[in-house]
Amino acid sequence: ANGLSANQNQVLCLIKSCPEPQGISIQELKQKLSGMSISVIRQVVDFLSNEGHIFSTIDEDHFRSTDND
Amino acid sequence: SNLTAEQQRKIEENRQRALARRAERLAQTS
Repeated sequence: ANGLSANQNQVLCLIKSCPEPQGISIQELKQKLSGMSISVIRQVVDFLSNEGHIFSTIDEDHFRSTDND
Repeated sequence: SNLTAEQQRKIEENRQRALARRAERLAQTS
């Protein structure tokens, strides 16, 4: 419905649900998405970042969503 | 976890940039 793939929605959903000010790390995403490889997660995160859905926080490994606060 | 003032500033800057990018993308597809 929002034009995103299943993988993209899954990653975006996890990023949105993280309440930490520094966001969620790639490693934490990997732990929660056991079926997805780090390289696929990185590709999805790059895409979501380019589209402005998410942004990096304290470093290039932590992400937050633009539309939750 | 406590963030420093500098980290908070950087996060807000990145957030604003992402919001601008999102608005740009939405404008392109409408």
